[in-house]
Amino acid sequence: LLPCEIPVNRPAPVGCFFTPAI
Amino acid sequence: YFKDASKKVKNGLTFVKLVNPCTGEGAIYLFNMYLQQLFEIKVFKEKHHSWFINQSVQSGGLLHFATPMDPLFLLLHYFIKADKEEKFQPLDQVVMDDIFPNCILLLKLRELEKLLPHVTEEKEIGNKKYYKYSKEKTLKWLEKKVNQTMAALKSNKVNVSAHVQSTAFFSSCQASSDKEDDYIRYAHGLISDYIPKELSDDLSKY
Amino acid sequence: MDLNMLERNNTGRCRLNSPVPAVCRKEPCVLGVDEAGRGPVLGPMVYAICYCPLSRLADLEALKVADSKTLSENERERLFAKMEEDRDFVGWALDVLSPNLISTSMLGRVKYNLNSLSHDTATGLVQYALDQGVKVTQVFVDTVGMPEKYQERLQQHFPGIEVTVKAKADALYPVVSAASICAKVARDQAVKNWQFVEKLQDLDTDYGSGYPNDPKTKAWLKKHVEPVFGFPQFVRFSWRTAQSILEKEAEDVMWEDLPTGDQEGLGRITSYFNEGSRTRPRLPHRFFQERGLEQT
Repeated sequence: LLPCEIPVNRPAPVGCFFTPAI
Repeated sequence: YFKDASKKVKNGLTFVKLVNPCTGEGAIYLFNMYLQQLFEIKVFKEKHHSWFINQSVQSGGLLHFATPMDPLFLLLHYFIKADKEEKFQPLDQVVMDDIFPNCILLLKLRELEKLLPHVTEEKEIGNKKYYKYSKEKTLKWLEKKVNQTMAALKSNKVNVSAHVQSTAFFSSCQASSDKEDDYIRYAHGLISDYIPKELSDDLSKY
Repeated sequence: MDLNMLERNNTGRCRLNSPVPAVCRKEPCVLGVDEAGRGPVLGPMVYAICYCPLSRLADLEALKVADSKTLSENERERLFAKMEEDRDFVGWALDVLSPNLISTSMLGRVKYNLNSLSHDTATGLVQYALDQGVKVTQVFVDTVGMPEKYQERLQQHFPGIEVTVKAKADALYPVVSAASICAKVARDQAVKNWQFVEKLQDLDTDYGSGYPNDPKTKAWLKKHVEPVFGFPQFVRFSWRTAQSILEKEAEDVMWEDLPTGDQEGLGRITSYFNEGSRTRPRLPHRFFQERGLEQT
């Protein structure tokens, strides 16, 4: 869940750029 | 869990609009026909959120929660409404509602026979059962709910202290600072989200 | 220069330093401060100090650490190697500020601009030398922003030291030029061996000098912009060059604290008076409000 709104639904290279961390 | 339920029974899972027993307005519930279980749906709806879902971004940050709910809260709404007629009535004449016709789904619940005596007096005439709302039974039943809720609040370390404190900064030792009647007040408030206002007031006196 | 600490995590900042020459703890020393990579839109900015005893300044000069800007990359590396050989009287320390640290500082809710970041980094490095017991008596700094203000701030911070902040200090003072060489060698190496945390497929590393007006750099930015994630963290998002590409190529993003026109939910002030007309909806219990949960 992002703290911001990206007003589109689209593919995104989440695996490349987003490394979840606590 | 839900998916296989909907496979086993035709339209095993249905979203239905039923009454919100607190406000009398409509609300969305989830009915699991297979397990004969009612779920309330609450939505997390803060503005300016989006999701990363797998390799995509989805706009709108809604998140729906389905939580098992005791159907007696909904049945109680109809019993209280029918109580004005001051007489014992068959169930299918109590639980009817032209605004929310799907309320008859409640009559399909297996456990009904076990549930109703918590909130009604009943009479059997010619092997047909007739029911009448009983306030004192209901208050006793609600007291149990409040006690169970208090136990859950404690075990889940929910911050119930009277002074306003953001849950984001709960202090580790908050349990000690929360007094018993904070728990009772909080639990009563939570249960009151599922019962009409005047019953909530009666419960608070009780 | 061993930058593998940076290569392990290049999203913050990292401090590197030479051993402190024993003589620098005994004799009065002169210390130079300079940075490399202030202008580029790619890669880290590196702050460096270099120090040596006043008595050995001539030996440092003999290393031909003339104005570092006139030296080629190879000459700088060779000179740096020679300084490493002369570690009995020359010491250095670096602070490598990653592009991510620069971007998040400049774009944070509380702005921390590049000049402040630079000043604080330089001050931190001088303090580091003092903490290591180096007997610093003079500091020479290449100016960033207004020299007078910078000089005043540094002098206040280090009252017992004679501070000189001057433009083109790296051409005037060998110890500043030496610092500049350390900074440039570190930056060149960091840029050349940059470890992209993003696992990108068609990544090419032909990004030129990294300066905004370098056509290769501009082409590289255009090629690697990602509509949702912007750029790899190698890029300084706070740079105008990067921002203008994002404005054109990337998706919009709305944050809760953006001043949006529709302050819905706030009725007209009069509506708070005639209570009757506004049916105040019964609010859900605190438990739900605190968790942003509503009835459907």
